[in-house]
Order: sequence, then structure tokens, then C-alpha cells
Amino acid sequence: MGGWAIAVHGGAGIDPSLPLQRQEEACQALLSALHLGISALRSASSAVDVVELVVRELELNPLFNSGCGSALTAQGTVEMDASIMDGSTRKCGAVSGLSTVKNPISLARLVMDKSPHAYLAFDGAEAFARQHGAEIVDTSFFIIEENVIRLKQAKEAKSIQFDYRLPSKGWDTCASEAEQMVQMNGVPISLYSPE
Amino acid sequence: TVGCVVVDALGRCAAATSTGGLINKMCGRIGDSPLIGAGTYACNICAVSATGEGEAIIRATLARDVAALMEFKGISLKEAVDCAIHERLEDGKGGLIAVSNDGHVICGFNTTGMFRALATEDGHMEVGLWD
Repeated sequence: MGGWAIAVHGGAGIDPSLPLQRQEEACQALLSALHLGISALRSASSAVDVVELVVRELELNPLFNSGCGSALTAQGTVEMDASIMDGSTRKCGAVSGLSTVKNPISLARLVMDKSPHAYLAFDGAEAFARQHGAEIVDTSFFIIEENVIRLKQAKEAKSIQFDYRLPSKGWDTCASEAEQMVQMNGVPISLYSPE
Repeated sequence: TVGCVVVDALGRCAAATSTGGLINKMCGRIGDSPLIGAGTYACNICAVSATGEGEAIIRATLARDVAALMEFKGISLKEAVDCAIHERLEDGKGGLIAVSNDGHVICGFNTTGMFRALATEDGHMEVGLWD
């Protein structure tokens, strides 16, 4: 075999009743990101530069749960996470709990390249972003109306909402007794399903 | 969650993953995406980006498992992904994309569908949502 290869994803666990138009939009967005990566590979960019470039593009697309269009927490806030790893050097960088950094994946890259650490989170990560000139935006940049509605639905259902649907009623019968015991946000942890 | 894995023309592998988390999640809850070895991993053999139910992927150290299976059992990328997804990860909990340093690329998942697109230098390209 040999030669370059690339793959992108936009999340696992899709609502079977997702409207066809949304499915088409998602496919177009994935293809657009894929072609961005392909042209970078054809220009002999390195693997780690290409994965950062492609994820930056996907973070700006509100169709996917990252960056702009991020899921909202129980408090209606945004807490974004990202990580990157360069296989040829085993260097890696990760960030968590971001709410103002426009491209979390680029901050993870800065952690990898400009810090002695592998992982920075919350206030420390936000401070590091400002020290290193990462692009900062208002948190409202990440919040889309659709996710405000989804958060409301999830609260009304007292559940964790998947990307595209509320769990069907009667979920409390499917979880095992033990799982019922393990709760998060007041619901059995078994409700957590693929994003 | 979004992710990308690449092997470049020199055989170097890299992986990147980014997420907003779960709707209505507890503040401070961290899933698999930022955890090296769970949601993201790359070495000189392969690169992996995972997505799905973060807690299950963390328990399975899913991304590192694919690399370890290849490294220590000497199996192919496809065999390693099939094993990780269908034997190690709890059913219905997630999926991943992966490339190997010899230019192979694969997507595996045990959920209802996964948004993915992939391409190789010899011209193969695919985009998909469902099985």
C-alpha cells in the first residue's frame, strides 16, 4: 500500500430519523474538510499540521458538536475539550474546559509545542491561550439556538440529550439495577449514549 | 465530537479530536476526547480518533488499544479496529477512525451510524453515515 491516507469523523451515534437534508449537509461538510486535508497532503504538509487544519475547519461548522455548535452544560455554559498527538515524536497536547478559545485544537497544539506539559484545563488553559496569542472570542460565538432548545428539552426530560434525540420514555426500565444506582445529573448514567 | 487522522507521504501518523461534550452534562465532566490513549492516540504505527460515550471509551482505553494490538500482536489495522470495537468496547457505545503507517485507513463503530469520510492517495474516497 503506502502513500498518504486521511479520515475525518463528525461523531458516532446518529438518530435514525435525522432528516435527509441534515444528513446531506453533514456529508458535504465532511467532504469539504476531507478535501482541505487532501490538498494539504498533496502540498507535502506534515500529518500533524493536516489533522490540526482539518479539525479547525470542523470546529467552525455549527453542524458538529465542537467549537461553534458545542453542546451546552447543565448550566447552559460551554466547556470544550480537544487533543492532538504526533505519532512520529509521540508528543501530544490536550485541553479541557475552554469557553472562549475559538479553535480548541490549536490550543492543544500550542500545549504540545510551547509547553512542557501534555494537558491544561479550565482557567489555566484559558490563561495559557492568552499568553500565546490564541484567538479569543466571546462565549456566545459557540452557542447556537438549536442547542439552547435541546438543553431545555433535556432538562424537561430530566435527562442527558444525545446530539439528535431525547431518550425514549421508559429508559428507567432498561438500565440494570446497578446502573440505576450510578447517577449523573440526577439520571442513571446508562442514559449517556453515543454523542 | 469531530476528529481527523492522517498518515502523510513520509509515513508519519497523527490524530486530533475536538468536542463540546454532552448536552446537559454536569459542569467539569470530561469525556474521552482530550484523554490521550482514550479518545486520541498516535504512534509510529498508527493514529486513532474515537467518539461516542466518553465514559465507555475511557474504560476501554480505546485509541491506545488499537495501537497496542498492532504493536504487540502484529495484526493489521483492520483486525485491530474490529477487535477494539466489537470485542473491547461495550456495544452501542462508540466508534473510531484510524490510519496505519503503510497507508491503510478504516472506520469502525458499534452505534447507529457514524459521520465519517476517508480518502487514500491511490484515489479511493468515501463518505458515509450508516453501516
